[in-house]
Amino acid sequence: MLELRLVQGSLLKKVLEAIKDLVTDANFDCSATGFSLQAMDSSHVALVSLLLRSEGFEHYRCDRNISMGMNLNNMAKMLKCAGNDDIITLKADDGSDTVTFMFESPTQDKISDFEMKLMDVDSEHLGIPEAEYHAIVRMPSTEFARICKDLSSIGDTVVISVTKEGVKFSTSGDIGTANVVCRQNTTVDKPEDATIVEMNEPVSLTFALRYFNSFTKGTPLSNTVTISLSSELPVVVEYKIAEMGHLRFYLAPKIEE
Amino acid sequence: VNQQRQITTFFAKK
Repeated sequence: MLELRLVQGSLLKKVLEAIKDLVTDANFDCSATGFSLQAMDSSHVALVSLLLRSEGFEHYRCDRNISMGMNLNNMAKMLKCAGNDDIITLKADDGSDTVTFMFESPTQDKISDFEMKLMDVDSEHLGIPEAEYHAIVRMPSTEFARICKDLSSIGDTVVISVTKEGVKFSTSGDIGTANVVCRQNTTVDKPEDATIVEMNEPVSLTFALRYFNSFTKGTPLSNTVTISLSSELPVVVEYKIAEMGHLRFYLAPKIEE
Repeated sequence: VNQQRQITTFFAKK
């Protein structure tokens, strides 16, 4: 028996909107720790890792570890039927091939349930090692989304370089080149508007911009985004999910042959 | 030329 009640149901709606275009089918894993997902895109270039900790749910019952295969597009369709202020409860019986999403309006005057078929999803879990990153950049998530969108109108790849000066995003294409430099800036009214550049070693890596643009669909989840970079390692783009966990995107770099 | 790597090059299967 599985029963997870999430008062801030909009979080789950936002998570699905953030990942449904990158990953088609995935297994949601449920354990005492929380509700999680790890999945790669079809080309195995990017990886999504979601964690919603059990403590973040108002009610969390998961009698035994289970893995539920879902088509994310279908799940997103169902969650779109929940209001932004609705409480969402996920329910599944042992051995059942369906999951039920129950939506309750804040005033309890409307209660809906949507039952979705589960599916078998072949997925390989990858071990993500703890890494010391050469550089960690924290910036407003909307700013990062703006940069990715702007640069993708000029080129297909972005070079992200972190130096003492700050973080530089560069691209080039048929029509020309573009460089955006963000300097550390902590003299802001609100902490979420700060840009913080922590650098242990200078680092410069090249990535496909279209993946970054897909990751920025996580922007509604958090005011800030953290970008962790190390030479010849996948970059981590992380959106924290307030008091619950995180949505992390890993992207393999392009490396000169 | 920069070649796109795959995630599985960096992270091993569990």
